[in-house]
Amino acid sequence: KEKHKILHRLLQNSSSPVDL
Amino acid sequence: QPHRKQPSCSTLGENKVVTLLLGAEPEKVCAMPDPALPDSDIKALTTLCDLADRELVLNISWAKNIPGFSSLCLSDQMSLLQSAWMEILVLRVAFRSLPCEDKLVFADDYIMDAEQAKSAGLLELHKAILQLVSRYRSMRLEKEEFVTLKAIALANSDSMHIEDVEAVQGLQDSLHEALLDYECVHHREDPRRAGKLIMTLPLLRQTSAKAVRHFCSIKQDGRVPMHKLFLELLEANV
Repeated sequence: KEKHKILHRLLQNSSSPVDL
Repeated sequence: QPHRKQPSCSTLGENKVVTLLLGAEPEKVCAMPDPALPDSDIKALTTLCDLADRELVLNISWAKNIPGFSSLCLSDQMSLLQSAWMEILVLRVAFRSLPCEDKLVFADDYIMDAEQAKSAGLLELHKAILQLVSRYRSMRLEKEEFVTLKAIALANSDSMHIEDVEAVQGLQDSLHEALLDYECVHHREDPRRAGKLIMTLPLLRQTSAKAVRHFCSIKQDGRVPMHKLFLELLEANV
């Protein structure tokens, strides 16, 4: 999971859509 | 005897899942190739990798809006996206390219013909995606079908790391049901249309695998700058 930090963070981010 | 549920056509003619998927579609992204750089294969590939990275951010946000996806555990959400991210990108390019003959619409401001693809070293990939486009064009793929098929590709990504197989199966079932329901209402004349759409998924996976392999070799070459999310997902597929 440590290898996939950005995907993990974007999925956890509750605000949607994710800001670019 | 297992219970066999026939697709029940929704009375209003609108499937709720399909409507939600239409509403979840990401906005368009512009490629904005750097005008300061001279045209070259590196410039084309840099533009495509940058575009893909920005689309990926939107696609992750899109996935969270697929009915049922956010109920999966975080680890399974990650596994599905790690397996299917390129299929989603390729399917989006294929759908955008439907109105154009022999060209791939990576973005409204970035449309690539075979000559340009050849210069960028992408001719094989260009041909492969065009094969998919021609398949969808001959079927007259509709936006409702495209959004549902894209969600099915994600839910059906065959990751080897799924923890809750039943939950993922449940998501596949509800999306499959939505496609059957849509076709039952809108394409009564062709009772096999849903099946025909599902039968395009092997070509989508094959094309996507080709794209991943190609961009992995570009990454190893080291001449094209790539953003972190794109790199992270490329590495997930190695």
